[in-house]
Amino acid sequence: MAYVITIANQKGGVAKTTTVASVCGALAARGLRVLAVDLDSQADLTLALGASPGGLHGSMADVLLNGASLESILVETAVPKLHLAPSTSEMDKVERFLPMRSDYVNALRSALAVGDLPRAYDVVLLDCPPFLGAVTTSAMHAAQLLVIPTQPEYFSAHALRNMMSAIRNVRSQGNPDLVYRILITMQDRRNRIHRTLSEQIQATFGEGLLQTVIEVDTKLRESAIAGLPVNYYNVKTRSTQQYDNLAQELAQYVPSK
Amino acid sequence: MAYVITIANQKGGVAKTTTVASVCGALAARGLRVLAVDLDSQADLTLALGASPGGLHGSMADVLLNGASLESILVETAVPKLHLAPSTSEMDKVERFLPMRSDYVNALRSALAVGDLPRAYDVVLLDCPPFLGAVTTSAMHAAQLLVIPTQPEYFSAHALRNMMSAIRNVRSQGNPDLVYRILITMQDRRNRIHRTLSEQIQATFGEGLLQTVIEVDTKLRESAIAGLPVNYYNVKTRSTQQYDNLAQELAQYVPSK
Ligand SMILES: Nc1ncnc2c1ncn2[C@@H]1O[C@H](COP(=O)(O)OP(=O)(O)OP(=O)(O)O)[C@@H](O)[C@H]1O
Ligand SMILES: Nc1ncnc2c1ncn2[C@@H]1O[C@H](COP(=O)(O)OP(=O)(O)OP(=O)(O)O)[C@@H](O)[C@H]1O
Ligand SMILES: [Mg+2]
Ligand SMILES: [Mg+2]
Repeated sequence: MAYVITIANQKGGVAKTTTVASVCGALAARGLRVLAVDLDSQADLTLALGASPGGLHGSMADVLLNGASLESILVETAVPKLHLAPSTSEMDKVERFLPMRSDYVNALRSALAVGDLPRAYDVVLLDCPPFLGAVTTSAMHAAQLLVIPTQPEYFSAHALRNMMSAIRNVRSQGNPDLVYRILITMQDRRNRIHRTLSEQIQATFGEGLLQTVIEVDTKLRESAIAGLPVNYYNVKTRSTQQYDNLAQELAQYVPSK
Repeated sequence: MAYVITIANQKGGVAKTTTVASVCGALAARGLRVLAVDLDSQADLTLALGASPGGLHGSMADVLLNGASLESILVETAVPKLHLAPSTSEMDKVERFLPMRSDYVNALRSALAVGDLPRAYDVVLLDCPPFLGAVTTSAMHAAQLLVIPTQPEYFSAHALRNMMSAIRNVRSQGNPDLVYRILITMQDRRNRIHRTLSEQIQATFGEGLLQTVIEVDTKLRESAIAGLPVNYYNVKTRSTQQYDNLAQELAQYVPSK
């Protein structure tokens, strides 16, 4: 049974997409069979993994709105063992029309349970838009683990309050076992505010915070342009090491076969 | 008649809120009567101007869903001549229920035209969530000028394509005179990708790009925590000067009284 990790945060620009792409690359390099799912109409994960939103046979909008099977829209990436369920700007329609279905919160959970999919992958990672709407809610219902990337900055730290109440809602409405973990991203060690806020988040969330911290590394910007996870773009750079540490930490949550 | 500037971009974390707070501070310091409107359920603009989302008499959700007048929810800020229409997490409901009204795209334009409001302010600035939904669409219909903050990074540059098609839709559905201008934000001069992508955006958009470029400045992070626009927090810092230049550039669009 594939283990589902959702990467979400209402706050924009906190490295949700960068984290999904990097963790997928690191887990695939460790031999796991990985599926990356792009749920954002910006289609940044689709770009980050080298696919072009214009040249696809289908997207997640077809799966969630038109009943297409997830398997029918999958594309391979440059990385062995890593497949992508791509997105296009059509996903905007999903946000609007999905809530009209009575059982919409389970739309993703059901789509991931169809056919061979659950046995074909060890881990599935879902990238969400910066909006706590129907799509992100459905992704939180599909997940065993929710990772919340957070910059050590004021607005990001404040956003954690809304995320916690969203988690309480999801747990009471159908996914009681949802575990969350906060991930500090884009940290600049030299910045006083970053140090102070990281300490505050650590003090407030304790166990709820992942050990790994991801620091600022411009190679992550370059790897996005190259359409590759950072470990396939530059093995030596700091973020490749840090995202590999993160993948190891997350792999501990994945039940062994 | 108040001149309405909407600050929007589907891409998250590109300094939409920071730009609204900073431009409001700079215009108020130049003697203009300014209204800042927070349309994001994260309520970051409300925080950035020193108000606390918990201690309010009302919010923009009351105006857009429950028919409250905008004047009834206004709060003063620490800055003379700068008032705030605050937000709370209730704005999530607006995104969901506003589209059920037949004429929802004009909801904000109408709310801003009520009572003394149009004569009470010279400029109104609208801060939008990182999502091209009903709220941002309504804000684009209410505006004479749309400013699109953009980081000189790959995903941000890509987001401009969706923004351009959103502008085309708004122009054909009710606001034909909408002018847009792109603003480069959070630029790091030392970073090669930032330099390259800024040049590409300049080459692609020419006149559509504002002259002023906002560079990285950690004083902007500090001023957000202090609940003050950066020019009221630290007069000498680089971003105070750059946002003042921007305010001057934008003031040229505001018809003189
Ligand atoms: N550790 C890092 N160091 C340097 N740049 C980074 C890092 N992580 C992410 N970035 C860059 O910061 C920007 C924001 O990251 P990203 O787009 O992944 O965030 P996001 O949360 O997915 O944004 P959105 O809310 O729009 O979906 C991107 O341009 C990305 O390349
Ligand atoms: N020029 C700058 N230099 C340094 N930090 C900045 C600058 N501009 C913005 N920031 C910081 O970067 C983060 C993102 O900015 P901000 O929250 O204003 O973006 P946004 O587009 O409003 O995000 P969202 O999409 O979540 O609404 C904030 O923590 C802010 O304090
Ligand atoms: Mg993203
Ligand atoms: Mg904002």
